[in-house]
Amino acid sequence: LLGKKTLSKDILEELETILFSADVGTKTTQALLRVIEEKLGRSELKDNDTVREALKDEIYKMINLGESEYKYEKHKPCVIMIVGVNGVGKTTTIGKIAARLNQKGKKVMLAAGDTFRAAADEQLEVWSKRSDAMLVRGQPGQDPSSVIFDAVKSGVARDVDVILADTAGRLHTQQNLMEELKKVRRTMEKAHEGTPHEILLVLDATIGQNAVNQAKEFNDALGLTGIALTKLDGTAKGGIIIAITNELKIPVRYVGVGEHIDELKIFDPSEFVEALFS
Amino acid sequence: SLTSKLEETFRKLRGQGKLNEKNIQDALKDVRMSLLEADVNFKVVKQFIQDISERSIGTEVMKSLTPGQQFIKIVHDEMIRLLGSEEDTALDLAHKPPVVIMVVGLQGSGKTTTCGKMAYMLKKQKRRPYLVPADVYRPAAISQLKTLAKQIGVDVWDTNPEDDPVDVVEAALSYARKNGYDTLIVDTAGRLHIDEDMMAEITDIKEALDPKEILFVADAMTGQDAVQVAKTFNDHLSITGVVLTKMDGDARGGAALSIRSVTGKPVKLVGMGEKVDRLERFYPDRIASRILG
Ligand SMILES: Nc1nc2c(ncn2[C@@H]2O[C@H](COP(=O)(O)OP(=O)(O)OP(=O)(O)O)[C@@H](O)[C@H]2O)c(=O)[nH]1
Ligand SMILES: Nc1nc2c(ncn2[C@@H]2O[C@H](COP(=O)(O)OP(=O)(O)OP(=O)(O)O)[C@@H](O)[C@H]2O)c(=O)[nH]1
Ligand SMILES: [Mg+2]
Ligand SMILES: [Mg+2]
Repeated sequence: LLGKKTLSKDILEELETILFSADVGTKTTQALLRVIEEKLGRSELKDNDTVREALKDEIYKMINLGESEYKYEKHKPCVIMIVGVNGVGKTTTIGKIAARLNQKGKKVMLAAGDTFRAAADEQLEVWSKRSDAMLVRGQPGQDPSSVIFDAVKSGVARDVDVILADTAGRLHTQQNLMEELKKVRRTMEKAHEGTPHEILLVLDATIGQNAVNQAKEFNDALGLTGIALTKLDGTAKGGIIIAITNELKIPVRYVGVGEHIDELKIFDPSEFVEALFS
Repeated sequence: SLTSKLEETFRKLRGQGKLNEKNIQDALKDVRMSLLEADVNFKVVKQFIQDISERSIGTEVMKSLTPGQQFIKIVHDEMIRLLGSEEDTALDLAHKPPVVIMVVGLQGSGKTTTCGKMAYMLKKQKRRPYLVPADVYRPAAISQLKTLAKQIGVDVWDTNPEDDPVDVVEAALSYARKNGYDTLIVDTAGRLHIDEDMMAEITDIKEALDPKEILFVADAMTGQDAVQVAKTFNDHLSITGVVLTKMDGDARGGAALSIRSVTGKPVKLVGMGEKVDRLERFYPDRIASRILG
């Protein structure tokens, strides 16, 4: 007799503005608002604060997978493969992680797996110096798999704690390049059993819905175990990770908040949710 | 696809003769969802839907096309109109040499690569371009542009990481003028639109160069943030055009509409790959179809 209970038009519009503007996406926004409409009572749905708090809780549940930073002590050497599309911040994030591990007394090695892009190895070399990490690099145009194979072998021999393997940026739509990445992964296993222990996808917070495609494709190809969300120091909110963590169950490990070596934070779901609504 | 969704929506319009506010509500909703999924900015979508609504109300539902197809044609044509006509997408190079092209944008958008591509393109057009690395911050940025310059056989200024970018561009411009280069392509550091110091720097670089082209380089997969970023860069610099990079991916590219909408400036070039020859002119009809899905 009363009809389906729904959010008031004003509250709905306000929330859509917040969520759409944060790149949460239409599907996820609609799903979230539907959950709120089912959960809350008729009078609660008219109260802005109650609705907002309920929404924050729902988002928190979707992004809190209970495990932020990877436990690098689990393996020695612990081998991490860093992947993602062009320009998202892979190389810079590796430098930051290396510095963080170095500060904790870990012996870190970087593998210059981008043998394609102009000055990619030089860029990683600067980061290796800044983070006091070892560097293994190859020749320009060399098969990235062979560079990474050498790095893993060398890291094992030199009793390194963590090996961070950089790879060239590539679009998930480039079949041959995705195959190249699968080969890199297989090669790591050949160099040292059980590796890579972590495959980290780097996503740029300024990217829109294409991030979901990226996550799906890289996950299908490699099996991702973590995400690093960069450039959150800008005005983009990175709402795309809500759908990604909820659907693919891949935890966000880190957030990048600047171009400097110390501008890396461990992902904090409640902080992320607050920032969405600020 | 949007077309099939609209066909379904318009099946109910049979025999209604004219499009009116009431019968196109569902159709507008379909378009709205599709544009949001394509990353067109939320506010830009709102305005676009309003324009479409005004344009299509009263239109005869033509007998030659089904209502769905006709409606899509209205939407498509409106989008192409908004994305800009094809004439103003040429680079403005008809000036006393050396003509300066300055490239700006967020971190990682593809500026350095685009500078290399433009130098390659201009060299093929029998021009004598000169590349200037003005990014002294990013590790190996200077080396990256120098490597590209060497690959394509174009001369490049020997910037040092300790140099001041304003001094660099002034010296390079003067050198280019004295040595007969007709085009100066200046690569700048990626920067946040909210970084006051860096926005002040880019304004100083602009003043030192008096560029005829200030190209805002944006990643085709940019989301809702495209509006804020583009507006700020445009407010500070009065950009003359936009380059959309990484269009060889499957991003719908709604940022193109957002950026054009908020700046009024044309998309001039499109990056279609990592290699130096992967730069194309912008074709509004191609991206319109892509955004609409
Ligand atoms: N503001 C900001 N900039 C960042 C952040 N992370 C990386 N960057 C910048 O983004 C740009 C690209 O970073 P890279 O590390 O080269 O990205 P990449 O993914 O390795 O790029 P490719 O190897 O070319 O695919 C650089 O200018 C970095 O300084 C961040 O968290 N905030
Ligand atoms: N697939 C594809 N990749 C591109 C395109 N344009 C640039 N890239 C890649 O995007 C990444 C970033 O390019 P850069 O030229 O370093 O970007 P940038 O804007 O100079 O970066 P910063 O100087 O750090 O701000 C590199 O891996 C490029 O090869 C394009 O049109 N398509
Ligand atoms: Mg890199
Ligand atoms: Mg650059």
